[in-house]
Amino acid sequence: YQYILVTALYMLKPLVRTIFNSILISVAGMAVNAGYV
Amino acid sequence: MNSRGIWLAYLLLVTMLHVILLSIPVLTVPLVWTLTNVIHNLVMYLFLHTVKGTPFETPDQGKACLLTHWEQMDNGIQFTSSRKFLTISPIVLYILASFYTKYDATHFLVNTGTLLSVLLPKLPLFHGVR
Amino acid sequence: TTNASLYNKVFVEQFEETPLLVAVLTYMGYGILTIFGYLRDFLRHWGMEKCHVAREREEQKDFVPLYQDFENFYTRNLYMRIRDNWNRPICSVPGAKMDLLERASKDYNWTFQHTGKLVKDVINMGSYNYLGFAENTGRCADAATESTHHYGIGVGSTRYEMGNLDIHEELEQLVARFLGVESSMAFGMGFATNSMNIPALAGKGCLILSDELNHASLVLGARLSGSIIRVFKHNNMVSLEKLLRDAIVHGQPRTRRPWKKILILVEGIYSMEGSIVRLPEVIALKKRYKAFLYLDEAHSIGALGPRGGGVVDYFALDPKDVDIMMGTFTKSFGAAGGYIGGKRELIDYLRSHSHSAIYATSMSPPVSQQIITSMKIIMGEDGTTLGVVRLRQLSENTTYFRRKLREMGFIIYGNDDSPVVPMMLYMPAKIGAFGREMLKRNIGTVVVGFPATPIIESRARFCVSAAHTRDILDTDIFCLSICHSIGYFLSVYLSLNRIFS
Repeated sequence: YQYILVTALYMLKPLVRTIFNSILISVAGMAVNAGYV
Repeated sequence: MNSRGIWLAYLLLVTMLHVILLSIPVLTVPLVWTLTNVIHNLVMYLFLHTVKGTPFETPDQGKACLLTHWEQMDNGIQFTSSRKFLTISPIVLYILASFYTKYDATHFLVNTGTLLSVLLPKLPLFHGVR
Repeated sequence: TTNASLYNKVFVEQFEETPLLVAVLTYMGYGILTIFGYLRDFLRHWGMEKCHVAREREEQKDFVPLYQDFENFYTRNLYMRIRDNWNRPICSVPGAKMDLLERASKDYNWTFQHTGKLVKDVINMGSYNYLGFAENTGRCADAATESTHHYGIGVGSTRYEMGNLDIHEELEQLVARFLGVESSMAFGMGFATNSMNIPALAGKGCLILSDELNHASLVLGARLSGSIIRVFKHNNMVSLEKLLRDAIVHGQPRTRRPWKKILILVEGIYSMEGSIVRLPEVIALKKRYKAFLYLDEAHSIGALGPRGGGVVDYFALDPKDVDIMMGTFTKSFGAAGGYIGGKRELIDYLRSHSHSAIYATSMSPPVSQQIITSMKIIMGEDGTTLGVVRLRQLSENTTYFRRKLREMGFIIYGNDDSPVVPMMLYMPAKIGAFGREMLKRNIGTVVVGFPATPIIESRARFCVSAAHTRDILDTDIFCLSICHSIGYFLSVYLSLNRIFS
């Protein structure tokens, strides 16, 4: 609840939330990977 | 652009853009810096110098409709702190990008071109010029 | 308090700064919404998402565009998603409690359907009903009903032509007595009282000094007048004095002639900030620099002061120091319309020069009667102490409600004595969430966001009323504390004052 409120996803459709979360997770994954490398 | 924390948010956004580009495995560091600079300048040019009007209704009888965001800032007063900050930040990014690309000619040309595209519209003599 | 010697009481006003983390997260939220707004506009443009907004037909594409589509970017991409919080249909009198018509939407608030059910006894924290005269029973309602039978409901002409009734005369004399001025004039619409009379008072060669957070009607009236307008920072006397000095030293632009007149426009209570004007200082400045003062008491008349006489009564000042006393009957008298009070020659001048007197139909008699009855109750001329009781109840409710919210750690703006209580929410999604959560608990609140407020100052705005009993407020505060626990993780409700204390 906090997460979707703070990122304002609360106001977007579930599909858009999925798009946003997948982008966020992939970017975070890449950043972690790059950090590790 | 004067409200509290917006400059910090802007710097965080540019930093986040750079980190995202850095974490793409295939990109080299010089390429990442040039891409950061180019994307930053493109977005800045789009939002500050291309889009006209306001994304909401304003009670000024449509006066803002024909002005870009940069021209609407501080009611058109030049050399305010926000304007100075937004003029200096692309220059700092350009200097960083030039340094990290080891002054390679190709990168230098691309970076200089995009820097000019966001610096020229900021000059007071281009205020309201189409 | 600066210039404390001018004040007859302690002037406590707080505008706690937005925490930096919250500000950055708020910009991030707006950034995410804007990016996805552009994405959805792109999908609409290529027909991949249904477009609900009105647009020109294909054949009209070559004409000048009717809709500046960027101008309603926020409306269609941000406001639509949470607009179930606004314009809720009510089907009862907007008293301490009210009944809402329940509605549902299948397409993310583009269209609504009534479910046929009622949300009954919703606690009304949104309406301007400071003294609780929004009632359909009691003395005011009976008097209004009687005058409806006697006069009918409308007047088919303007004041200037044939529309002056004895009830209007009675109302204006009563208002003059209530304000403590020589004469007054009543108008059928509050907004028009400002926007149609300021052009009659100022014109070319005049200077209008306006507070930056003045109401749209004051802004429109100032613009219509054709005067030069300069804006000073909200309730900031240093900024106002600087503008006054510059105006007098430099005179008019280009010609450098002295200004014909300088008119200072301020409001008694600012309904979005909950702040009270620093009237003693404004009056001291106007006397020193020989300017005129136009005081808009839309919210403060009836809601402030031991006699309900507004901000002049609250600071125990002389009404004659205010050149033009304006106010409305909407917020404290359960009616509609506005008035202007002042010297007799001013009012006589307005009677012959005001747009409203010449073009607008006169005030409806039952509305006039509602105002007369409620004003007599407030003045105690009805033989009861109901007016005093309500004034005291409002003052106690205001102090109690503000103190409780502050103790809970919410960030509250404005003056401690102002019945308008803005509670800060900051992020765009919280505007929608807060309004919905409160309605789930049977409380109707008003939430306000950008661009009606600065981008990092979205808020919920509570309007306390004398009609609220202590247990209603406790219910409200109890629900707020539930919302507080919901919002606990958000940690933005914890004002720095509380953390330090």
